Amino acid sequence: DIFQDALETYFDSK
Amino acid sequence: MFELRLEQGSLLKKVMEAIKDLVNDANFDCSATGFSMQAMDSSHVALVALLLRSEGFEHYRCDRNISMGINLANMAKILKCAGNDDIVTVKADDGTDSVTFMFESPTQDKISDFELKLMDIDSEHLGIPEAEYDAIVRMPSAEFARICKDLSSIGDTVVISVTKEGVKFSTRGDIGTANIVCRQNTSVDKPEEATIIEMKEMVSLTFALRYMNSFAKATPLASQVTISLSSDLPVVVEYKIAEMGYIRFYLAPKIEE
Repeated sequence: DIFQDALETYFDSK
Repeated sequence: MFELRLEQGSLLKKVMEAIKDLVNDANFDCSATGFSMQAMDSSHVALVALLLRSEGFEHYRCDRNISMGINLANMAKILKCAGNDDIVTVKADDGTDSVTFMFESPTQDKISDFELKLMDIDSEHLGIPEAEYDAIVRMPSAEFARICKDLSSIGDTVVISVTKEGVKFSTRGDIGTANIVCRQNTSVDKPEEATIIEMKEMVSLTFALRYMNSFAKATPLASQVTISLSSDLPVVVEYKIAEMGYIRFYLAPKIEE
């Protein structure tokens, strides 16, 4: 979605 | 070898119905702790995390950790073939590329087995730290589902605001606006009908209703839903699964335009 950040912005990849 | 047996097989059916529209393929991790899964939707703004602890199953055997790549739509097709009262057994041998689902009717007069091919899925795993949230709302899951459904007939996004007054769900669209306020209510006869609001800080965040409605498909799993909000974190919408574990949905908030 154009108006939402990807979750990777908040959580680190393991 | 991996094997689990669940007398309440309908629970697995409900889990699949809750996640199959959000995620296409996922790795199910089987370990001594239990049966777990973490997967993001294709746009990487929503994540589902499932845990079913080993002690919640009537039988659970996991000789070594395995990860089973499964197409959820196909797994849902198979689980739809189980009766609501059926006992479900899931079995995978080491080194094989399939998983077997066995359904037994309560009277043992019908036994079915289905073999599902496993897939290689290159999934990304996110580390989600334990967090302190500004506000935690516990409310009847059916009420939350109703609110999301009602608001989506007016607008595309929901603003969830928690204040001393309660939790407010708002939307706006071409035809107008809508606001639904739920106040704390602990004086109900049944605990599952209570609305409990723990607030450290006032918080107001905007989310896509399309995802909230998708999360609400987990409503049959739990009478209560917990919504955890912080201004700088994705919202967590959690449905507890009996004594066994949980299904948690994470959704990134809308970016300020």
